[in-house]
Formats: sequence, structure tokens, C-alpha cells
Amino acid sequence: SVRLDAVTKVYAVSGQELPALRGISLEINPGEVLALVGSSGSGKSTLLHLSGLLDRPTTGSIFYENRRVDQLSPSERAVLRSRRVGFVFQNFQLIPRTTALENVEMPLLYQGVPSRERHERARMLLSSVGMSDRERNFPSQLSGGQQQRVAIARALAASPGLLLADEPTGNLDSRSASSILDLLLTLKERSGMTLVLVTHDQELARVAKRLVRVRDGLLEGS
Amino acid sequence: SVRLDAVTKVYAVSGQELPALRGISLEINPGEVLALVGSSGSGKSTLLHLSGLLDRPTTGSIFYENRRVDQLSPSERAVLRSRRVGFVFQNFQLIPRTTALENVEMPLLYQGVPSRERHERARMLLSSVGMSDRERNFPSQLSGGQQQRVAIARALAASPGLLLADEPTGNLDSRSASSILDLLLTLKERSGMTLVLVTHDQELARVAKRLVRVRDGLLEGS
Ligand SMILES: Nc1ncnc2c1ncn2[C@@H]1O[C@H](COP(=O)(O)OP(=O)(O)OP(=O)(O)O)[C@@H](O)[C@H]1O
Ligand SMILES: Nc1ncnc2c1ncn2[C@@H]1O[C@H](COP(=O)(O)OP(=O)(O)OP(=O)(O)O)[C@@H](O)[C@H]1O
Ligand SMILES: [Mg+2]
Ligand SMILES: [Mg+2]
Repeated sequence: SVRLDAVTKVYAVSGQELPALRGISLEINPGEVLALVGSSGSGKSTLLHLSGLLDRPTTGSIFYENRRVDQLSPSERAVLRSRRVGFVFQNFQLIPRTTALENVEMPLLYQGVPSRERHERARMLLSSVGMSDRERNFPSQLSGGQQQRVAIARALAASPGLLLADEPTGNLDSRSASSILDLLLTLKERSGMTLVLVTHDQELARVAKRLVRVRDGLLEGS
Repeated sequence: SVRLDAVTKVYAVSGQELPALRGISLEINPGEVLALVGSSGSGKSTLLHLSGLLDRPTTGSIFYENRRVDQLSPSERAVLRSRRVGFVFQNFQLIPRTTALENVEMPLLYQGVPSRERHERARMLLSSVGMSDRERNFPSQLSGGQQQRVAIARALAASPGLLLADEPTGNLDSRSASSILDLLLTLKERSGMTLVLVTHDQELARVAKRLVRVRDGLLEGS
């Protein structure tokens, strides 16, 4: 479980302070499917990044199973992330001039998984997002939605207990989007993976058991 | 008007040929609102790029008002584009470490518009996409949807007769998306701008007078 306690995030922007999150307290329960919605610029990606320990709050605390984690060093956070968290970025952040297969293998490489097992798992994941015929291509040779699917496969590579997905179907037609959603829900059923989905897509939000709305750096609802 | 005649596009990918468009004939009429839909990887972005002369077909012809344009040199195409076409890229393609305002001014700078007039027009456009308070920020300091809105403002800067928009609301909540759509339709009413929208969003597709579906590099419907 992940808990945020009075979390704020202030960015320094052209000499001014921009309060992106203004006091967020949120409990994410194991195995739940949580949708995060809200207008453009409201703070959703920032909230997701902090929840995944990709960045640190300005004030407030973050707990993974009641252990305080926001104060860990960057390398401690990296180790914890690699074991526990899968992240799908809003802009994918695939590694250029690196094949789809190698991109998906990256989290497993980081964990020291042997190459044969890495290949097999990455291949299986690419197939489950409909990308097996393109595994040897670079991101620049793929369409927007194809890149998005590779990013999703990569996030699932190390079987994370927590998947944080930032607009994971934003570049997908409705059929590809449903198929991705089915995949994520199936994995959740099988492994108890917790799913936090930032989305503008009403269909996706509807599937979630719980919906939290971000407005101007604060939470509405629960 | 834009006409595509038996257009194909083949990419060379890891030693193989990938036929992204397999024979597209399409007439885009002045002032119309055309939605381009189809599954991920079907060829929509490729079709849009060729229509905007950002790339050349492998075979086939492209005409702007009955003048053959696909055979022009890169610099001739760049000049024609700068006068006639606004393009919103699926991945925005904003210039890093360059402010939102400077990004929006770019097409006007290219055309030699004097700086005061450039500033005023860019400011007005940023305001119309709800981004005036962020004009001095870099793309990396903006949310996904904020970057998308800056990209839209830039595409409109030189008052193009043809706007080609690749998933222009993919990162926007429904209210921001409607407001962008209203802006585009208003501009179309006033100036007769032709709108071609690649979209996965059913709401956006519904607004279009005409819908064309791309499937595996070919067109269905008309
Ligand atoms: N530069 C490239 N090199 C090789 N193949 C490419 C390149 N660009 C696109 N393709 C391939 O051409 C096909 C069509 O791509 P395109 O980007 O037009 O699809 P799309 O309909 O826009 O998809 P999406 O909805 O996912 O954005 C895809 O199979 C894609 O992988
Ligand atoms: N690195 C940064 N530096 C400065 N400001 C930032 C930075 N990242 C985000 N912001 C600002 O913080 C606020 C929240 O951004 P965030 O990316 O969390 O929004 P969002 O809800 O994900 O929006 P969208 O739906 O458009 O993706 C925005 O005003 C944004 O401009
Ligand atoms: Mg975001
Ligand atoms: Mg595309």
C-alpha cells in the first residue's frame, strides 16, 4: 500500500514558485484500481511521479507499507522502484536507438535477470500488447500508439506490485485501448497488482473501482 | 484543396520493407472538417505527414489546387508549408529550452514577420488556448496537455489555410478538449480554414462533417 500524507510539490519556474500540489493526503490500497482524473495542469502527473518515488515532495511524507520512503537517497529509491513499481510515462520515455525488445528488457537487466529469461519475458509481454512483429524496431520507427504499447510492456516487465500509468491509452483507438485494459485487469486479478491510472478517457475511469479528482493541486472526492 | 492520387509510402525497416500506405486516393475540400480514424499503426500519421508535405510518397502524386507538389525540393516544400499548412504533431515537437511564446512565434519568424506583430499574435494565440500565464516557460516545465495546447497555438500562428492535427486533444480533459475544438471551428467559420483531425476521440470525430477510416494502409468509406 502507498500512503501520501500532506504532500506538497513546489516547482521553481522562471524566478517564481509554482505550487503544483498543495497538500495531498491519499491512501492507495493493495490490489485496488484507482482512476486519477482532473483538468490539464491540475497535478496528476506530479502526483503519480511522487507516488512512484521518481521525485521527492517539497513537504509531507510518503509511506510504502508504513515505511517512510520519500527521504531515501536517489539510489535507494531506484532500487525500491525497480522491485516494486512499474511506470508508464505520459510521453513514453522509451530509449531511442534501442529496440522495442531491449526497451522492455531494461527493468529486468537492471535487476540482473539472465539474458535468456529476459528475452522470453520481454517477448511474451510485447506479444500481449500486440507488438511482437516489431520487436527489433526502434521507437522512431513506430507509430505513437505502438510506442505507447511498448512503454506499457516495459512497465510490466519486472512484475511490479504497483503499476502507475499516466494516460496509458491516450494514443490508442478504442479497440486497442480495451485490449490493454483487459490485460491490466487480468494481471491485477492474477497477481494482486495495484493499478493507478491517470486518464482523460471516461471508459477507463469507469472501469476503476475508485475515482479521485485532482483540481488545482488538491484532491476532491476521496 | 488537397488531392492524393494513388499514394503509397514504404518504409525501410531493419532490412525489410514496411508498406505503411498501400494506395491512398483522397480529396480534401476547401473549408471542410475531416476526421481521420483507424487503429494504432494503420497509417494515419503517415497520411497526415504526406498531406502536409513533411515527407514524400514512395509512389503516387499529391496536388495543392491542381498543382503537383510532391516532387518539389525540400526547401520549396518548406516555403509552401510555411504559407499554407499548420501541423500539430502527435508528439508535439516543441523546441526544448525555448519558451512557449518563442515556440508559437516560430512560424512567423520564418516568414519574416516583425517582432512586435509576432509577439502580439503569439500572445493572443496562447491566450486562446488558455496558456497566457505560462508564456515564458520551457516545454519541460509544462504538463502534457499544456505542451499540446502550445503546439496547437503554434500550428495556428501563420493563419494557415490547412490545419493538419494529429490527435490534438489526446492529452486533454474533456472540457479543455471542447474548448480547443470550439476554437478550431470558430477559426474555420471565420477564415475558411480546412481542418483534418486524426483522432481516437469519438466526440471529436462526431463533430467532423466527414469521416475517413484508415485500415492497414488503405482507406475505407470516402
Ligand atoms: N519512420 C518509420 N520507419 C519505419 N516504419 C514506420 C515509420 N513511421 C511509421 N512507421 C510504421 O508505419 C505504420 C503506420 O504508422 P503511422 O504512424 O502512420 O500509424 P498511426 O495510424 O498514426 O498509428 P497511431 O494511432 O498508433 O498513432 C506503422 O506500422 C508504423 O510502425
Ligand atoms: N518540471 C516542472 N517545472 C515547473 N512546473 C512544472 C513542472 N512539471 C509540471 N509543472 C507544472 O505543475 C502543474 C501540474 O503539472 P502536471 O504535469 O502534474 O499536470 P497534469 O494534471 O498531469 O496535466 P495534463 O493532464 O496536462 O498532463 C502544471 O501547472 C505544470 O505546468
Ligand atoms: Mg500529465
Ligand atoms: Mg499516429
